[in-house]
Amino acid sequence: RTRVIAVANQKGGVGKTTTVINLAACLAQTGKKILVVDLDPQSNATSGFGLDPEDGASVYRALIEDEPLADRVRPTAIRNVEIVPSELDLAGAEVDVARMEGYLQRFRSILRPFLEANGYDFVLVDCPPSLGILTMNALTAADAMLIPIQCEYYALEGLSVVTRLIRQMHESGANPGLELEGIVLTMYDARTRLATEVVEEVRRHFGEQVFQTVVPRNVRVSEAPSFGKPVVLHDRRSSGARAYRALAKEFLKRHANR
Amino acid sequence: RTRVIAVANQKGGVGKTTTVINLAACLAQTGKKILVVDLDPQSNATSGFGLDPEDGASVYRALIEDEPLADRVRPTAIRNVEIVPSELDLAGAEVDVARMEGYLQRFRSILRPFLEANGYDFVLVDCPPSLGILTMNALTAADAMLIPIQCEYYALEGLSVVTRLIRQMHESGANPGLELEGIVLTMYDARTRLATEVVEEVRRHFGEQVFQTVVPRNVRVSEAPSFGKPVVLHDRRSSGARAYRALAKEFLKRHANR
Ligand SMILES: Nc1ncnc2c1ncn2[C@@H]1O[C@H](COP(=O)(O)OP(=O)(O)OP(=O)(O)O)[C@@H](O)[C@H]1O
Ligand SMILES: Nc1ncnc2c1ncn2[C@@H]1O[C@H](COP(=O)(O)OP(=O)(O)OP(=O)(O)O)[C@@H](O)[C@H]1O
Ligand SMILES: [Mg+2]
Ligand SMILES: [Mg+2]
Repeated sequence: RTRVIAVANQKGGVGKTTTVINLAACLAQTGKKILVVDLDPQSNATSGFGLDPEDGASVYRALIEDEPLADRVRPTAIRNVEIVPSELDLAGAEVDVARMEGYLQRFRSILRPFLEANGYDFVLVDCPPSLGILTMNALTAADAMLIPIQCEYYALEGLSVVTRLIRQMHESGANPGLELEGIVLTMYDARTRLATEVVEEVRRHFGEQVFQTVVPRNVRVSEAPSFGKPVVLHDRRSSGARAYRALAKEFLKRHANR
Repeated sequence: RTRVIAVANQKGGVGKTTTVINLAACLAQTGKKILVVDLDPQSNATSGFGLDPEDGASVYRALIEDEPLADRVRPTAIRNVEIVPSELDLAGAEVDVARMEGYLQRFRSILRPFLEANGYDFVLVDCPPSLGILTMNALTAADAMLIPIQCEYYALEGLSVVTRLIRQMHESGANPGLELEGIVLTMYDARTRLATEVVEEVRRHFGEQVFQTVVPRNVRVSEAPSFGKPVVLHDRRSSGARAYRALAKEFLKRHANR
């Protein structure tokens, strides 16, 4: 069975897209079949794989008019990674979907049937930096939520909101089975005391739920999108690439014991 | 007359909150009276001034039930800076306000009368990282939009969306007078070629609309919120503080010629 993971955090710029792109690429290199869904109207995951946003190709019309998802899947340059790209109109989906019956279940109702007919191991959904309709749709459709956290002060404040969200999904019945896949610490800068304090604080609160792998701040990571490639392909020896490979290994180990 | 400036960019983590806090503090030090409005449910601007989010104190109930804004203004530790704080419920405003008559004008209709009766020089509105109802309300109420841009690749992609927004505000009649206050380049890391490329590209496209002052990436800036203070007070000699003081000077020079 395909495991659907929503990569979400309402705090902006914490590494959601970077984690989706690089985790997808690393999992694919181990032979796993990956589908990435870009639910962010900014379409950074789409361009991070070297594709252009494509009018009509995003989930937008599938959410609004029940058009099949299968027509929207595009190959990427990476074997075993396919993507449903984003488009600008997706921003309009927030208002349009909000007015529909069962508006939280729209994405789940188009994704689940599609997955029955296709053999992906994992689906990674890149969410926009908000807890609006698109992110809520991703969390309702997902088996688990992966939360990237920047090693910065504001990151700590947002954490309680995000974890409360999982409880809300359970209590409201929107997705009683939603798990926490884990918390990934990103953009760690060893030269600052603040970064170490954030890591210690997050580990103290969340223990085992925090991945051991910490992704360092590394300029090769921020350069990679300008080449339309994940950093694990742009510069495989960089500290950022090594960290994402280690994260993928740790991620798979958690699933090996399933 | 008070000038209302919405600090907005749907790209997350680009320095919107940091720019609001430090520009407000620097303008206040020159004697200007500043009101900050925290329109982001994450309430980073609120905590960046050392305040706690306060249930019932945000614009939320003012937007929904026409309660006066005056009861929601709080002093900060900085002379000449007051703030309308945020609260968690503000996230619910997106859906509630969307269902109201004239939902884009809600914030304008409560802010403008309030400003008539109070003598602020500038209002700085901190927007969430999205182009949802809260940001659209801020842009409808504002005289101008200030756009922070991170010196990173994804920042370039988002720029065309944000500037298209001003045209949309004009063409739709929502705010025909909305100006571009300027574009501020933030988190510039001189050690990377990418940062220089982004600066050159943005200046090539937007010329004079880009502030000369570029804010460098500086750890003292990211430490400041953990002390509940703007960097210009936390460490006034840091490169981040010097840059925000220079930005405020440049900002005021633009208005001296008005
Ligand atoms: N480990 C890292 N080292 C250096 N730069 C990084 C790292 N991870 C991400 N970045 C850069 O930081 C910026 C923010 O990352 P990214 O866009 O992945 O975050 P996001 O959470 O998806 O943002 P948004 O909230 O806008 O969707 C990008 O410019 C990215 O290239
Ligand atoms: N010049 C700088 N140097 C170093 N760190 C910075 C700088 N400016 C901002 N930061 C840090 O980068 C992170 C993002 O900045 P900030 O929160 O101001 O961005 P934002 O655009 O308001 O984010 P959001 O989209 O979530 O509202 C914060 O942790 C902040 O402390
Ligand atoms: Mg993203
Ligand atoms: Mg902010």
